[in-house]
Amino acid sequence: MQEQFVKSFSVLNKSFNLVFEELFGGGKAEIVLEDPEKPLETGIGIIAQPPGKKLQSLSLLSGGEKALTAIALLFAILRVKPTPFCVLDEIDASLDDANVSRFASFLKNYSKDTQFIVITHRKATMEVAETLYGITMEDTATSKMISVKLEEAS
Amino acid sequence: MQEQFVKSFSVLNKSFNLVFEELFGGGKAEIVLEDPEKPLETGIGIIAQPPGKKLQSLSLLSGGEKALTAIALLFAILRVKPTPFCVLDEIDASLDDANVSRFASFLKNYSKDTQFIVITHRKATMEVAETLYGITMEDTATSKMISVKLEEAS
Amino acid sequence: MFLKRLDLYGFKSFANKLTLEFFPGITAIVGPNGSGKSNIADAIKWVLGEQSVKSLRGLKLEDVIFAGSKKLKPLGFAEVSLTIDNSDNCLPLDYNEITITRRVFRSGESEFYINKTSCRLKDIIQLFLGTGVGSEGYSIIGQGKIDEILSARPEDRRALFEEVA
Amino acid sequence: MFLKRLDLYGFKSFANKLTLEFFPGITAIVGPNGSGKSNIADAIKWVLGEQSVKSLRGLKLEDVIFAGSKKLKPLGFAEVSLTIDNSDNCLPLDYNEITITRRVFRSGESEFYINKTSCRLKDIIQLFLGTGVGSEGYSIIGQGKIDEILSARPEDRRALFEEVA
Ligand SMILES: Nc1ncnc2c1ncn2[C@@H]1O[C@H](COP(=O)(O)OP(=O)(O)OP(=O)(O)O)[C@@H](O)[C@H]1O
Ligand SMILES: Nc1ncnc2c1ncn2[C@@H]1O[C@H](COP(=O)(O)OP(=O)(O)OP(=O)(O)O)[C@@H](O)[C@H]1O
Ligand SMILES: [Mg+2]
Ligand SMILES: [Mg+2]
Repeated sequence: MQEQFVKSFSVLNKSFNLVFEELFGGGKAEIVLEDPEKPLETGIGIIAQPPGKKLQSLSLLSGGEKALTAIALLFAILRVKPTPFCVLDEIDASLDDANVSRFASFLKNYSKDTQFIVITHRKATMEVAETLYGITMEDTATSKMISVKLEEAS
Repeated sequence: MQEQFVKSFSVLNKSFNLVFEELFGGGKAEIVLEDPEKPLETGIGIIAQPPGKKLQSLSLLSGGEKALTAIALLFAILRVKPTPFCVLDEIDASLDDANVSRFASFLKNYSKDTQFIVITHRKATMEVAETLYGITMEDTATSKMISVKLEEAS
Repeated sequence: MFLKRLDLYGFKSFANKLTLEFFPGITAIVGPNGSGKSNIADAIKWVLGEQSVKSLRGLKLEDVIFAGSKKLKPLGFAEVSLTIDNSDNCLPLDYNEITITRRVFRSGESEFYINKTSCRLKDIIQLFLGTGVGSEGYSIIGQGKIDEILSARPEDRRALFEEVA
Repeated sequence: MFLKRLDLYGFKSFANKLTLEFFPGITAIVGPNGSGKSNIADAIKWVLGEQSVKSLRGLKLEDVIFAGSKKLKPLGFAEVSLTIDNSDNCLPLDYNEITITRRVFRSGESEFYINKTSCRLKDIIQLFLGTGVGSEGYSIIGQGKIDEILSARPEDRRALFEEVA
């Protein structure tokens, strides 16, 4: 039981480091058991070091870097234990254009194993979707769906 | 003292409702003293009703509506008691394109009385700036400034 | 499994019935601020058994029922149905297609159905146990919530990691 | 008053000295994620007397000093200077131009200056009292913080409203 957890944890850790490197174009990241002696009770720490930078606390990362690190962890989890579907509400909001493109191609790759429903305002994310739904408010203040073409969507 | 506060509060309330209407194209908003009998101690409530919609708790507003309501309150405060300068870090992040344009023209109007330094990823906000600074990371992982033309900035 | 269809009626801003079809791969939902996109995510959470009113941005149970507008009257109940393709038998029920339905009335009364058969909320929650779907899981990331995966205290992260490992 | 110039040296990601000139109206700061834009906002907060390490996203005082990188050594101190046009006499000092400087060393030692004259932190804070500038005010809205104006509990909002009214 304890052995199972420690083994899965190590697999997830490797996955996180790999995904982080791919999303950031380098650098490294880890998840750590704060007290390795008590793997089933102890807290879990997260370490992230963008490429070329010195390792510092997560709090000093920028808004976009934090979001991308969280996205890396999410994708690492999906790689180790995919859920059948995943609903993502504007998780690309803080990413700059270069990072949102990388995020979008990741989404495309993972969509072979997981069905994604993404709410987004970002063109790059819309472009990897096979299905696009537009939602607007009628003047009666109720929601309706409209068909959307990509050029007018963002 | 109490009279002064109640008077200023009422001015701010009118200002908030006006700015909200301008930013949302309708609707209404208020700030209220929770206990009007104790104006100097009581908590302050905020009410916001986008155009055409029923009045509900703030929590049910969308991400963008909440941000725009907070922006309306900020501008209302600036109208009543302008600060000499104001630093805004990505407060336009949740706004859709229609709303960020309205936000940008508001910024332009208020910039006669208040100096604004805005950090943004949004083209509409960049377009109302008279001065534009680009910040990038060198490969030595230290920040530097580069001159920016608007076409390449967003 | 994968999601096939979401039917919304009277849920939050959806006064008129709306049906969304989903396919394997990526579906993007776009539109202006306040149009109802996050409400769709809330509907999926809710029909899967979400019990916390706060996590649906409401203050009370009836906040998920269409409250009316300047031009429309409030509705008396909200109903969401989620139809799932179960051909891979991921869910422990012997159907190729499973529809879960949740309904709530202004009185506070609730109804739950799996393939038109009345059931309890815990039957729906039970159905998804172990799939990563549900409130302890990571299958629904709400607006503004992506950072929480990092900012949670180390002890709080355990719930998530135990689900995974 | 208005801001004229910000000089950063050794502050967070600014290992090399950077000077930014400001003019009345709107200045926009743009660039990729992690480039240092919010660090500029932090620098302005800090030189105006911010005392909470947490509100500068740090865990300890020395987190504001350039910590080095793969290719560069850490620096021994951080220094920020803010030069302000005071021709309208908004600040209660008899100068047309006021430069406030804050410096912190790895030892934890701090130095403060107003127009090259050594002073204490509280002299800087005192200078801006009543102008809306400073940590209780509304002149610096940090990243992700705009919603806080709404989500603060009604009692907490008083501090802001008392500053205004
Ligand atoms: N019970 C209800 N009855 C009627 N309208 C409701 C109800 N609950 C929420 N709404 C409305 O739904 C709107 C919010 O919708 P939602 O959060 O889905 O927007 P969104 O499309 O995600 O926008 P954004 O891009 O800003 O995040 C609010 O304007 C709110 O008034
Ligand atoms: N003391 C320090 N020494 C060196 N680098 C630091 C220091 N403190 C912060 N940084 C670096 O500054 C970067 C964050 O910068 P900042 O928050 O200004 O980014 P940003 O331009 O606002 O990005 P975003 O668009 O994502 O918000 C981080 O990558 C962090 O590593
Ligand atoms: Mg939303
Ligand atoms: Mg930033």
